[in-house]
Amino acid sequence: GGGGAHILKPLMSPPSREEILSTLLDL
Amino acid sequence: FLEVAIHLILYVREVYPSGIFQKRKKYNVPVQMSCHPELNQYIQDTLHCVKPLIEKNDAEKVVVVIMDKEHHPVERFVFEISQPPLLSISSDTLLSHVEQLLRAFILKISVCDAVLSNNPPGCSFTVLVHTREAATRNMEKVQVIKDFPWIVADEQEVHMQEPRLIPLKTMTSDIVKYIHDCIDKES
Repeated sequence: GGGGAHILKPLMSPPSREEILSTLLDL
Repeated sequence: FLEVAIHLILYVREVYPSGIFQKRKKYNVPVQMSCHPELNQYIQDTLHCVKPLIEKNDAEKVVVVIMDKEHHPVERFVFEISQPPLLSISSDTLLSHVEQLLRAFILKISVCDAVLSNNPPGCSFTVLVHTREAATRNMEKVQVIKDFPWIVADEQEVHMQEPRLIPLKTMTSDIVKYIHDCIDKES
């Protein structure tokens, strides 16, 4: 595999807005 | 440059609370950079995997996609990348020229919210890489090393209905950028 043109994305998602907000509240 | 651009896009388009961003100076212009370690690591890991593709001219486009709650793209910041032609000018001249262009582009991103409609609440983002033929093998190595796997994007994350094209900046180094704005994002 790995031959053709593809549109790739990272498997993992970035931290969500909610996750970021909750860590801000922890500080 | 892509790192600075992604931070600034996330700030300008309010994907994350403005409290996590700090003003810094890049290319002699003020920009907003996140100081959230987890988000910064994510952006760094992403670009670490993209870099070898760009260097080998295997990446056709790098796209920062803002998605709504249902993971439908509402905006795409598109960085079309092509190798600069062989240049006869000195590297110093080229460097200062490219720096000027990057500065202009950063300023364009800073004010792009004036030409974009508001995004719905609860948006997230992803980075898509459009690879050229036979490019994925180069990425396979780096994603294993970094433990940061990449997959083929789903159709719903790629497809956007009737996007409105907003050109931002064309650089003579052939890096062309524009935004796709979804017309009915608030419907």
